[in-house]
Amino acid sequence: MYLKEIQLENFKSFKRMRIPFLKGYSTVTGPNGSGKSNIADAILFVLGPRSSRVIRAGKLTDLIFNGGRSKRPAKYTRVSLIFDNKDRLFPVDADEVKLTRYVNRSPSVEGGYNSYFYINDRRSKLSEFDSLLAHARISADGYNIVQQGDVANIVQMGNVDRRKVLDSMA
Amino acid sequence: MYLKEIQLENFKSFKRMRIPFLKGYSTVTGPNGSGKSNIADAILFVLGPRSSRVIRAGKLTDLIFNGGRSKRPAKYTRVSLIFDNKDRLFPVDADEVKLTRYVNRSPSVEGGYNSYFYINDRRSKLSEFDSLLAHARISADGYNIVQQGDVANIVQMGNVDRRKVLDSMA
Amino acid sequence: RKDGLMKVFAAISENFHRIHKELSGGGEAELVLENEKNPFEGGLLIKARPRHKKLLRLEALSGGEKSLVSMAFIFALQQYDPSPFYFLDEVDQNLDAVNAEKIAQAIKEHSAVAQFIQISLRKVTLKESDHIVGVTMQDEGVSSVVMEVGISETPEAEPPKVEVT
Amino acid sequence: RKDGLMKVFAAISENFHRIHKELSGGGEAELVLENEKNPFEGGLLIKARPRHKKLLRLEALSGGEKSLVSMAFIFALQQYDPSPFYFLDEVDQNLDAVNAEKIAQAIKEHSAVAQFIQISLRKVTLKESDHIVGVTMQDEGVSSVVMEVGISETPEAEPPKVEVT
Ligand SMILES: Nc1ncnc2c1ncn2[C@@H]1O[C@H](COP(=O)(O)OP(=O)(O)OP(=O)(O)O)[C@@H](O)[C@H]1O
Ligand SMILES: Nc1ncnc2c1ncn2[C@@H]1O[C@H](COP(=O)(O)OP(=O)(O)OP(=O)(O)O)[C@@H](O)[C@H]1O
Ligand SMILES: [Mg+2]
Ligand SMILES: [Mg+2]
Repeated sequence: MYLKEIQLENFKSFKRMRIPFLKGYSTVTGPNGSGKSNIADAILFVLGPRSSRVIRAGKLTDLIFNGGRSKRPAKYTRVSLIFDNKDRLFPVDADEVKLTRYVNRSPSVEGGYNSYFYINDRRSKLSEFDSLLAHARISADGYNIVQQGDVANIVQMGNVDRRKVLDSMA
Repeated sequence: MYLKEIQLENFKSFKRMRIPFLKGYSTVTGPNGSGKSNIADAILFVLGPRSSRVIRAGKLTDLIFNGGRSKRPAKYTRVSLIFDNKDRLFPVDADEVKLTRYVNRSPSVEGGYNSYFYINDRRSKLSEFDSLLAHARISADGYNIVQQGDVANIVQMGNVDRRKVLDSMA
Repeated sequence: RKDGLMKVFAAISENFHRIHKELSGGGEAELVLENEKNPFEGGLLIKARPRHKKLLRLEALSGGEKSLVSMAFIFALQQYDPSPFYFLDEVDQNLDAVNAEKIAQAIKEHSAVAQFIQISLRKVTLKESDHIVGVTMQDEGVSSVVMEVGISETPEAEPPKVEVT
Repeated sequence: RKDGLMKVFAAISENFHRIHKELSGGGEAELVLENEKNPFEGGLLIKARPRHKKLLRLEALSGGEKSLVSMAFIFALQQYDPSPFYFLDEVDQNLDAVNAEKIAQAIKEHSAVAQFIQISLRKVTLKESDHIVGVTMQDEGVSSVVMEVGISETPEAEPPKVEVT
């Protein structure tokens, strides 16, 4: 099981992009503000729908491409994570599992947006998503995904907050 | 006016050391934990007796050399800052001005320590110190001395705290 | 509930002690529950003694020493409840070249059993990894990605000046 | 009292706008009082628009973009009330090589009228300075200092392995 590819459409500073990843140890580099941490936010967007880990955004629609300098703001964002599933860690009978989250601006709805989930392009419920992730021991909580600044926070956080990290593992 | 030398005796990880500085632009480098930020703390120790800027210590006696791995803890610490005063920015008629602060452990005294100030090796009151520093526009408040982590704090601090930085300049 | 937490605490603090010793070349660090009888009434403390030094309050450690303590804590959690993939964003910011390299080498070792993706601006880190992905913002406000950027194109030299594919 | 604050605010926000533009190669940033009529009732906001991008909430900026905003604010304060000497501790941690160099060049320029002492682990910064001081901890738990360390002995290569004088 490993993350093979991330597909981004109108997610923060990414318009349309496929980012392939290989097994083993990959690094991501580039100038300040180029969009590196936005990739971490894209992963959290899909894996952590219930997660309290803030995606540096006020509201979910802040994640939709705002047009950059001169383009028009987009109306929706879609992010897919494609996992290699040859070892069937996800209880799905397929060599690849594609987890997709789609959010569009919808002023008429309460909250101002719609949010949909897909497993291998089939619409599914959040609970299906949750159970799939739990099986593969992939979680947006804990420290599988370490955001920029988390290292300093661990030392600075209060002792009770630090204990709560262990509570969530118990 | 510039800082010509720092003399440290039993200050944090420094036993006895004279660090000369030159005019213009100097950098300080070295491995993690080698004692670089302790130099910044030594400057704040002398210049900021009233300053709220914490010298990463719980109490003042935490600044006294604790013996490292195998030596005995020291009983006192003394730090002197030697400024070039050829331009007479300090209202003292001397080409050099040496500002010294001395603190020793003294369990019989309230607070557990004594703290003394010296100007060119003459004992002086804290108020004399203050007025000298004000004349030369050297202050431990404001951002003349930027401690490790201050850069991140400026963005993360609350809006009212940030305004208070301006209040102290008015 | 208490038993669950105590079991997690015992396993993670053992990991933490071992990993911190490795990362810091011999330092001693430990996790301490403020209230062992009623753990939910208190918090979790970290005490650390860098190599060749006395035990210190966490605040008195240097920036880099604190990062090593944090990384040891993160690795201790990760090893207690392993996952197939990990993502780390600029965890080497405070570290000098030697410590950044140590962390990268530890990740390289773990990457034999799990996938690691790490964002970094430091050359010492990038050269430990198997693959480097470059991110740039050529077009106004729009990010793009280039695979397999060479080391010489990395930030310490210059940001990747690459043709966007 | 209010007049005093408004005068300080006007001068510093002008410095801030100019300095941020220089450091970020054309970005727009401004200081905004939450309550202009009664400034003491509200706080001080920062709004920033990196070059070629839309105006963003401060939280949505990247780590490096936030550092540039902070440094512009620090320089704006320093230029309002100049001092004969300044001390900066690892202000270049989040910056890529290009931005770290820009900050170092700005410091180099200011060092013509005031003394600057800067702690840094980054080679791009060290090479801009006139003098480099090395700090090491050879003896157990005791720091010592070496003057005029050469660039090749700096951290990106290896920590200074020098004879302690
Ligand atoms: N909704 C959005 N639409 C367009 N661009 C956005 C949106 N949200 C954030 N951004 C852009 O993303 C940029 C931040 O990118 P990111 O935080 O990924 O940078 P980074 O590569 O991690 O940089 P650093 O090395 O400084 O941490 C911001 O400058 C902003 O322009
Ligand atoms: N009272 C004391 N006596 C002896 N040593 C002390 C004392 N207080 C602090 N120290 C030592 O100082 C060290 C921290 O030094 P400092 O913070 O200056 O490191 P640094 O060079 O800035 O490192 P970094 O690059 O990680 O920020 C601690 O590891 C501790 O051993
Ligand atoms: Mg980032
Ligand atoms: Mg330091």
